Amino acid sequence: MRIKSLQITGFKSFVDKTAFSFDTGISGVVGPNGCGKSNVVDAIRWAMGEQSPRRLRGKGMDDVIFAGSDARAPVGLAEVMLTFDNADGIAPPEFAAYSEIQVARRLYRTGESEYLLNKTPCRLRDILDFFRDTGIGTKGYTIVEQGRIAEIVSAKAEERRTLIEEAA
Amino acid sequence: MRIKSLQITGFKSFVDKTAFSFDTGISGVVGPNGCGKSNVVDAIRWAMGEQSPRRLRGKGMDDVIFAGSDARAPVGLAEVMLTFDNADGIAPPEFAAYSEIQVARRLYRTGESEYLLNKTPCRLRDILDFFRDTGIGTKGYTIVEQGRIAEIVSAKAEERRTLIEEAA
Amino acid sequence: SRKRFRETFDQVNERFQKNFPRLFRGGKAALSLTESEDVLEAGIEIMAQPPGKRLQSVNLLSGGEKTMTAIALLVSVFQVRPSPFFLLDEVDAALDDANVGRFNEIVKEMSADSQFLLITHNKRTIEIADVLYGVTMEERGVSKLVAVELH
Amino acid sequence: SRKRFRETFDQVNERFQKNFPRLFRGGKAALSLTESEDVLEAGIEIMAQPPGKRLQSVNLLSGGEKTMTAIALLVSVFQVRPSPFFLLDEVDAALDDANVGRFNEIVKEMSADSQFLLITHNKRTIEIADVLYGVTMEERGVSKLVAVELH
Ligand SMILES: Nc1ncnc2c1ncn2[C@@H]1O[C@H](COP(=O)(O)OP(=O)(O)OP(=O)(O)O)[C@@H](O)[C@H]1O
Ligand SMILES: Nc1ncnc2c1ncn2[C@@H]1O[C@H](COP(=O)(O)OP(=O)(O)OP(=O)(O)O)[C@@H](O)[C@H]1O
Ligand SMILES: [Mg+2]
Ligand SMILES: [Mg+2]
Repeated sequence: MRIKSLQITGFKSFVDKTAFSFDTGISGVVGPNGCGKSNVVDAIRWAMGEQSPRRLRGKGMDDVIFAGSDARAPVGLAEVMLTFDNADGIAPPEFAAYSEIQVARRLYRTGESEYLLNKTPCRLRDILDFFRDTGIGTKGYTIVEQGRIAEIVSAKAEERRTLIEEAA
Repeated sequence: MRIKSLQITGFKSFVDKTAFSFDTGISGVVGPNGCGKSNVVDAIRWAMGEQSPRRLRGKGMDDVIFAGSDARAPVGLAEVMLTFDNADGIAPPEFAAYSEIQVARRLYRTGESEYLLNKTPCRLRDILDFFRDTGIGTKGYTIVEQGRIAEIVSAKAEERRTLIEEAA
Repeated sequence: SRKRFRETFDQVNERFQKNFPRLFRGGKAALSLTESEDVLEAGIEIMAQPPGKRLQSVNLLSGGEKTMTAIALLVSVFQVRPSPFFLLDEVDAALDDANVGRFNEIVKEMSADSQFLLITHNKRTIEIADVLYGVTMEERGVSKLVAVELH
Repeated sequence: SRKRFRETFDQVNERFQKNFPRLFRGGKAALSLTESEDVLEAGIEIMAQPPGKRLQSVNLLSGGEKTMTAIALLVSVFQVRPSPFFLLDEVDAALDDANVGRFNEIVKEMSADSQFLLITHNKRTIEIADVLYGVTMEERGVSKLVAVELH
């Protein structure tokens, strides 16, 4: 269930709709300090159901909505759409018929959230279950945030359990 | 009060007596991963009176004594000698007459410690007072450990006080 | 379940004991469970001994050695329970040239079965990418995808 | 004492407000004391706004931006209360080429008054050193100083 494409609008520094189409193999993301590379990873985490603003470097979840710049006003909505290729069939049984599965998340500055699975509105719970059933979690080893690789080694023994638990 | 020379024997990976003679200006320390660069900084911190083994990446203070290698047996003593140039006269008044001030620290695997100021045995307290009186602390901004530069920014507001307190 | 956790742990441990010496070109390492009545409460200890060195607390390792040890463990978990994709943000920051090369080699191998997204500033890591996405802020404060190069 | 802390804080803040825009080629930043009955209990908040961006929580800054902000603060403390020496261990790890250059430039300036020991893997930082100390482990597990080159 590799990532086929990612579309980001109004999420952090990606105010304008930005589309990434990913292939198999190795994709490198490069650019100067502060240009938005880690924000791309944050967008993927967020679409996968990340609930802690702190893990996205924010204070509140509304911190992920584009806050404006010199020349631009803040916006009222952050949206991320993540499309998966289900060719390897590892998606949960109810999605077996789909060759592509799309997960979308929206957050309005008013505080309302929307979640969609294959364009059908659902709850955050359904997004989290979807990923848990495919074995991909935001807590495991799938995503290694900037500056945190060595944490696996300097962490306390109990904290390291999650690594094995998510794989078990 | 710049560092004039540093001599390390039996401290972490520097089992053989190793002498660094430092000049004014910028000294670069280079080498592959794991070769001992950060251990040099640990040696300087330790000679300045660092009391927490954790801040030296150890569990107990005896972790700083050379523990052996493939080919070498562990040793029973770690010693670091730090020599300062007092040309700028910032050393405490009682040292005003000295153009050079030497601080030495030893730790025996039996647990005994020795501290020396200009080759005169003293207590850890005297070493700590000496550095405090010159305004150089191991907690302030004088030493930035590997991986910790950004901590100043991600730290809690109360933790950042030390930076100003040490300078005040 | 206890049984599944124990089995997964043992499989990851077996791989870790092979992957560490491979990444370090020698030495040895292993995982162990801390003392606990219930295996579901036990913590996981790491023992890691780079080639030629004595076994000491894993915290005494250097920055680069800790990163390589962590990579050895991540690769081991991956081999037991492959994830369809891996997002790695500047994990090569603490590595010297030789270790960047070893990290890149193992990523190239794993990329046959898994999709990788690598954020990096490192010229050597950039070379192993099949595609490069360049992100910039031509307009200040606004991120833009400006270049997609195929290698 | 309260008075001295307050004075030092103000002096460091004044410098920080100049050093940040210098290192970021624009933008603004400032320190502030958290609400507290007693100034000796107050914490220190950092507000940092890179050029062209809006002011947000300092935690939202990128890895490189956090490092540069920290450097701006350290330089400010140094200017108020110079230390005879500075030991910096791989502080350039998260910086891109342009920022490594700016970091090097400010270190070169400060080195007129302070002695610097820089541990680094970065080729550009290596170039600003007056002397280079090479550490190796020719014999495994044993550190040795093998080269001292003058530039
Ligand atoms: N809600 C938001 N609105 C606008 N900009 C934001 C928002 N949240 C974060 N940013 C900006 O995004 C930038 C950080 O981006 P990011 O962490 O992706 O950088 P990066 O490319 O990973 O850089 P580095 O190489 O230094 O790690 C910060 O400058 C921050 O101001
Ligand atoms: N008491 C000790 N006896 C022997 N070796 C030790 C002792 N304490 C630490 N070491 C060794 O020192 C090495 C770490 O050295 P150090 O942290 O200085 O490396 P480094 O040059 O900074 O590397 P990096 O570039 O990865 O940060 C470890 O491999 C560790 O095994
Ligand atoms: Mg980043
Ligand atoms: Mg180091």
